[in-house]
Amino acid sequence: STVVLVFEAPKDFTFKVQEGQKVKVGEALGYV
Amino acid sequence: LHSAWKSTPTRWYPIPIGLGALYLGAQQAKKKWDGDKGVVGIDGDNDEMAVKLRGPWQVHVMGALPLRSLSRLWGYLNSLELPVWSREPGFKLYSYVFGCNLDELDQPDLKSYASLGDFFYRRLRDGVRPIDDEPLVSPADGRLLHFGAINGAKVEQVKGLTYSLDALLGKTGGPGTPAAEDVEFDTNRAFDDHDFANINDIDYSLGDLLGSSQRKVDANSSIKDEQSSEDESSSMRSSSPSPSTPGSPNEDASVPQESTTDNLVRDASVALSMGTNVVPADASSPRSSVSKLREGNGLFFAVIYLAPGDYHRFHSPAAWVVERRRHFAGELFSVSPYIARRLSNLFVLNERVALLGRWRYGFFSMVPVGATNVGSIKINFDQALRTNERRPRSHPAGTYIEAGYSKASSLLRGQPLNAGEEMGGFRLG
Repeated sequence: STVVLVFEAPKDFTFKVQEGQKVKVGEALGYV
Repeated sequence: LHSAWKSTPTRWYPIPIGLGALYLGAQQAKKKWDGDKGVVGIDGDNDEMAVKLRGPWQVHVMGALPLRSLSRLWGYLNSLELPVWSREPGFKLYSYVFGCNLDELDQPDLKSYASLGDFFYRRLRDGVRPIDDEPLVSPADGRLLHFGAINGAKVEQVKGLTYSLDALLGKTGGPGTPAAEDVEFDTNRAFDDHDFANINDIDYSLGDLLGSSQRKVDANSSIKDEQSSEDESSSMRSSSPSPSTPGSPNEDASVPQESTTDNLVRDASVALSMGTNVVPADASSPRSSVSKLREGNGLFFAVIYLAPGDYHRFHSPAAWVVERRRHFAGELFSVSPYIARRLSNLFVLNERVALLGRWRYGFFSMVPVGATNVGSIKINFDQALRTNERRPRSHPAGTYIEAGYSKASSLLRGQPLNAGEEMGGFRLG
């Protein structure tokens, strides 16, 4: 199963994760 | 047993491949006879273009299999109650093979899980998943497959493979798009003080709250009158384009298209509707779900893959308001990274529930996508949602059923959620 997020954010939004990284519920994905 | 094991001769013989080939051929012939011609969805960019299976031969073999039926059978088998003595060793073995952390379980007594399906949908102990303070957090345990910015309404599945954003989320409005189909949804969930916790995080226009809301209420009530007078059986429209009907819900609810959120709010006021995304190719009628962004903003995406051993409930990734959901009928291909690299349009082909709404920066959506082993998507605040059902003829691939959550909160006109709040999950089959 998969969850896809699509969202609007300021252009300086930055992901703070790496592709292929394991994540857990509540772990930060990005910041503005 | 011992003598049978020792004395029974082993005879090797070829699997009747010809029989399998005949079966696949018959399936293909049936599809052609039905007029599907391999069509499994509709391209959101060009409504005249059907999405067909594209990929190597493995993909086509998979496409010929009755995946939805297999998924339901899998779900049934895993709902069978296991003997108590077998539960602990069985679930321990499963945890060992798939890497589940049993220390995190809310209910550590493995014998209390009656079936593998129950164990699969296990709940975690409070506090084992702390919620970060950043505005966007992970909604699920899993592996981050891909993320980035969206350019030109195309989302990248993997490097080099893209799919249409409109096909993923569905288009909004358009002549003949919504047809009245009452969908029951959970209005019992009380709107309490907890729901206001992050109200300051979400941006509203004054018009949303005051001026235009009256118009929306009026539009809504007139829609309901029309819906109640309409024959229920005629509400399920075919997927072929239909002409604009004067006084249709969309036209009645006409509000200037000022922004994405306005569109979303406007459409949420068409409280419950069922429509298809097959609309005339007239560009002026259907609009993208994300038609206009705020100045200085962009669109981003992230894809999280949940492996079989992962915790399979999903939580809210941000403080946001869910205004509506679109349930897309579809196939149930595996969504493993192996298939994602080979099958283009995978997330557009599979059955999914697109939850649309807004957060502090504008548009926000979350799309749980089903797979062969986990075809059932559950949303806690939407008891009416039924996924992975035997597909009715009136709800073909590429179409969706839409429901609005405007009644969940009269102020926010949607279902408010805090970051980290449990929203639902994936169940086996």
